[in-house]
Amino acid sequence: CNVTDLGPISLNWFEELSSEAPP
Amino acid sequence: RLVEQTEMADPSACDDSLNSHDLQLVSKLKSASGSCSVDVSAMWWERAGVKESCIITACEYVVALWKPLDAKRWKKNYTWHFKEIPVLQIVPVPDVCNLVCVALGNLEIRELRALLCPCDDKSDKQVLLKSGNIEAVAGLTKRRLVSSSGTLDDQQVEVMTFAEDGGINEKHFLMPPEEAVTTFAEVQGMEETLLGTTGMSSIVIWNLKTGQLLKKVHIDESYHGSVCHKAYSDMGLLFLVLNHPCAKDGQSLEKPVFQLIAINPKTSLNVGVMLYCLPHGQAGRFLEGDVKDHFAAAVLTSGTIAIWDLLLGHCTALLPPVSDQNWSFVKWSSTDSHLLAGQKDGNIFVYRCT
Repeated sequence: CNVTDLGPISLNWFEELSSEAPP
Repeated sequence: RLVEQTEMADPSACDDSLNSHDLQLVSKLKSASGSCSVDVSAMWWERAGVKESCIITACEYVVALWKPLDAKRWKKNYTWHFKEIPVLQIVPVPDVCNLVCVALGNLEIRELRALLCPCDDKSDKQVLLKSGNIEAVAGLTKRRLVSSSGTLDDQQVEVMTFAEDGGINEKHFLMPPEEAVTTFAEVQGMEETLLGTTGMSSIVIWNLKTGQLLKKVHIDESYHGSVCHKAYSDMGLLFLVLNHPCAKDGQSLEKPVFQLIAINPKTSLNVGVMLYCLPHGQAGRFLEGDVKDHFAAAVLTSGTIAIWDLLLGHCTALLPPVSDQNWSFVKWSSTDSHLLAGQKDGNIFVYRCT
């Protein structure tokens, strides 16, 4: 497997998804 | 008063049942309730400022607390009895003392109850937390319990927080996905991140603090029915240890029991990273299991328990049935390094992992 095939990675994914998701 | 006590374990009598030196038999707990044994767990019991690691056993209608007498012996100290609905599973709640939860039901969970360890050893203290059509439940860090309930059109995902006295301090709801949530898993080291698996082969991610549903990630149909036993985040990816559904059993020489998958939460793309397979010549599929730190244990359909070191990537120990009785469940103790293995007739074997 190659995890680089999973697209752009963000170390702050939790904070970013929380700011994007509906409240 | 007649006190039920454990038998002293005789490790030499069980040497032939082990083909690994990684497990050392410490003790055997024998339940005298006569009903079918269903689950085992460990919990902390604090009394007069002294915290002890205790074992909880569950038979169909009786849950028992076993207190340590010394390093090798436990004494059944207290029992809770249930009359109408049998016990399905023990639900340990991390970060709490003197409290354990149980799920009651026949095929599906009908009730969640908190069992409180009484100070006077007499009063049977239990609190009904929730009743109805409960699909999944899990204990979380920071004294929390999460459950999914109701029908798909009206699904509730509820988080309860326990107070010091065992009562409920606070309740709040998480945004439900449009699929039934069948299991939960907390992300290690991320106290506000919760994962759920759904009946439609999806992984859902919540923010526990705000209740937001952050993402729904569809994973391959071949993972259908898998339970997430451990989850952690590393370098921007989510890694999940799932049991392998083994749908293609027989088509491959490899017999996978657990698998590691990686998910990019930003893109929802995911990939299988590693399979944890049975050693050559071993038969069986995953029945039930438990993961703690980097060790995974599974009861196989063959009746044997197999253990993997997830870092090494291979099976490190096999524990065949003892006294011609298949194993029916296995749990890692949350309070020490013990492996708790149970048989249907009520025997619980305590192993130390060396």
